Amino acid sequence: QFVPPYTEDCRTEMYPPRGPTFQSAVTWYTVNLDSPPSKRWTEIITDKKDELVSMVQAIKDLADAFVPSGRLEELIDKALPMMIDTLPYPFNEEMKGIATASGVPLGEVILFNIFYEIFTV
Amino acid sequence: CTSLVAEDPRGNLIHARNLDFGLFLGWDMKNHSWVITEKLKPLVVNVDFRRNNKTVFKSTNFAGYVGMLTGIRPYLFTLTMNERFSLDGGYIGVLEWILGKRDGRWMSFLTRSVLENATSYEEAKKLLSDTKLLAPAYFILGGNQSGEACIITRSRTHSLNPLELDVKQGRWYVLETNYDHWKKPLFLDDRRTPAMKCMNQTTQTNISIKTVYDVLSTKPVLNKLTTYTTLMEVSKGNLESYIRACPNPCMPW
Repeated sequence: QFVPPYTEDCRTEMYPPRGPTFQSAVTWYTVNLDSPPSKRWTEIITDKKDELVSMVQAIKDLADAFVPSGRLEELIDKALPMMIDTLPYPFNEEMKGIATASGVPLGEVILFNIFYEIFTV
Repeated sequence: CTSLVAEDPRGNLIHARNLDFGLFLGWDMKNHSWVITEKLKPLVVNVDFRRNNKTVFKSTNFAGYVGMLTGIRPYLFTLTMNERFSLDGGYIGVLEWILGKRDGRWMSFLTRSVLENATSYEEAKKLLSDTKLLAPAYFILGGNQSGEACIITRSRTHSLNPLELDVKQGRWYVLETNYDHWKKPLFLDDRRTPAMKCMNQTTQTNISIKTVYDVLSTKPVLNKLTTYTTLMEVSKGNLESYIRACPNPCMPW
């Protein structure tokens, strides 16, 4: 158990979650699908704005580490917003609302939402 | 990631997952943790999506991400997705998209559409199997009847070797990490073997939300990339999630 891959004996009695492998519970929110798409995420993003800004900054730092000139970041902030209307409705409108509610540039919100496809690079 | 759907002796289906993300995206030497993984944890939220003031589906999300990685359509089906690596990867799909060839779907928008609009396991299975994607993926789908669970292994254009629950043949659970089920996982990243060992040790008789949580809490199924664990029971319409930590010694992935 003390050499990689640190395979443990099967754990038991871990539930209800507590102790060193349990960091915290997860907050519940409601998203009203009858609301305009650009308004749906406002409550969540208002609560999580600082954490979202911090996470996006970490991705930007990573981009700068790969491309110190800052060109990659520039590309994200300039090029990605141009594709927003090629993305399916209502998700494009929801992303615009998230950018507005958080103050995070739209290109960076789009990057976060298509990260799965991008990350396969 | 590790996703599994198990059927208990009474025919109830339990769907659970560890969401692992942030590999190679910056390592924090001081805290022995992945930078992006630790930044994602505070963004984890549970969301009740409602229409006409009634729940349509529920999900565990990263705030700011409008697609779905983990969700339940209460009493109908449950869905999780795991990342699949392939040379015919997402970057080709993105390139096609930029060049104007837009007949594929962005993975997380497809899962969101399925949870929002599909009204049965079979309908969800068809959409997840047949829709052209921009990137390969694993979809792990649970239904609301005995025997209704499958792993859908997707290339961008095809569904490969779907694996179904088959309780009569002794397959009372399906389990997916990030490797094709008909191949051995990468020996450096074998989370499938320890997870299956613990599921088999638990036995079908004792499987429950509690014992599935035990399996997902066993290293290296639990590792430094694990952001959250979600447990779902379709028959109760229940979804619960917990943000995780992996005390040293712990595998980076």
